[in-house]
Amino acid sequence: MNIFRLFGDLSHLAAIAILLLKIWKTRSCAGVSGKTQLLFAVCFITRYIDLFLHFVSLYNTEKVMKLIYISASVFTCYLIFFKFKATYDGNHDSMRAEFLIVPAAGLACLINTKFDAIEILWTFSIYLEAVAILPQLFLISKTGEAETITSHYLFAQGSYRALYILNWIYRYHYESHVDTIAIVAGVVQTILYCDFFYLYITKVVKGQKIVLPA
Amino acid sequence: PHASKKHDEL
Repeated sequence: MNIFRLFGDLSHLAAIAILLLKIWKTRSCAGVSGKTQLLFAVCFITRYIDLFLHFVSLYNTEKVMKLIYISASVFTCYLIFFKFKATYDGNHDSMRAEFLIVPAAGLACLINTKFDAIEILWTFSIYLEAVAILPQLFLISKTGEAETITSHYLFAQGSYRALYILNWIYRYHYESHVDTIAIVAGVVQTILYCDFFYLYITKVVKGQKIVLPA
Repeated sequence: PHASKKHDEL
């Protein structure tokens, strides 16, 4: 474990917590893409499938973190699609998730480190996570604005994988550890946030709201 | 560098 990965995971936890708090406190999921949250839930379940396959003694933090990620993302989907369904902005959350899931699944079968079920699921989860934020960014571009709290969520969510890139550089240099698939997907994922990062740093930090077109 | 056998990251 290194500082970059630690802060990356903390940033990821913060993102999940910010979104849950936003929905719970405002009792509304306006401005939140339910499809993105569904895709994240799929990512966690397919990536941490080993938790279900053989019983895990919750002795180490990694197992606990995996359970937190899975339960929090499923609970967020429950809030969006059931509890606060009336506030779900289905008209603007219109990006076809199939256009993300099918290519990720296809690519996972073509480019992977080992052709076995668990590894393919893990690879699918990595590829899907890289594009899972697209419906959320698409929704913001359709509504033309993002609530400040949602911007903080996106900043934390985007920072997590950006910090992981620093973690991979660190591990390459000090542990000569390389996980090419995760690195390439992580770079693509972070690049998708660049436009938002620019808006966040030039606007939200100054207390303004993000309104598109910028 | 060696490709990691087990994925040890979240």
